[in-house]
Amino acid sequence: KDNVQTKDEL
Amino acid sequence: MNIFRLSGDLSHLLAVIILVLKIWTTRSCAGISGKSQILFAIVYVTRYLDLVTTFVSVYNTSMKVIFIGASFATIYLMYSKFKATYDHNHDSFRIEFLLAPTVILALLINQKFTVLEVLWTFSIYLESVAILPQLFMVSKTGEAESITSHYLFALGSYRGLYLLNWIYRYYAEDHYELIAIVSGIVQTVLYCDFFYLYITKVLKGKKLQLPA
Repeated sequence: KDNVQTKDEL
Repeated sequence: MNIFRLSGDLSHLLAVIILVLKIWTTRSCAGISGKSQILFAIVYVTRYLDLVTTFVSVYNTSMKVIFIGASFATIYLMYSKFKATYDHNHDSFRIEFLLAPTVILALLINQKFTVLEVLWTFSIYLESVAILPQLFMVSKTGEAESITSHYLFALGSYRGLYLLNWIYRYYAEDHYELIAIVSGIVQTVLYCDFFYLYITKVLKGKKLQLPA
């Protein structure tokens, strides 16, 4: 699983 | 976008709207912590700096603009327009005790040591504890108006719903973000006591009053 940034969230 | 994420955002939106409307229609900000509101303004500004660097969607941009706008509107109403109704004496939480540790933590634990990334991380950490001055105020006065309780419930539910969103995304999209998840858990846990009182009292038509 990728630990990626959730920058599409608020 | 999934149902948990959407419900979380709508709950968040509902919370900020309830707060502005409550202050506007009652012409009073009694029972609201100005310090929590200042912390939320810091959270929104430091997190949504990417408004000027990246475009995600119209939805994303509109929500960010609304949250920043509502936050500043609330502060204006509290510290200027209805200043006389602001309850200073009960809003005595020292915010430097939240700001200092979250700044340090963001500098130490982040994904990338860049200005935007550290500020984003700081906003996530700060948001998780930003409600403490408000909860402290409620515990100090021992009660909260119903509308303030509804505000707190909507605001607390939002990150709880995000937790469900993250569980969903972990399985459906192989996607997770540890900093946000851990902070989201902390944030939701801080509301647990309040959620209990809200469900057992406010939803049964009683005023939220803490046991003496």
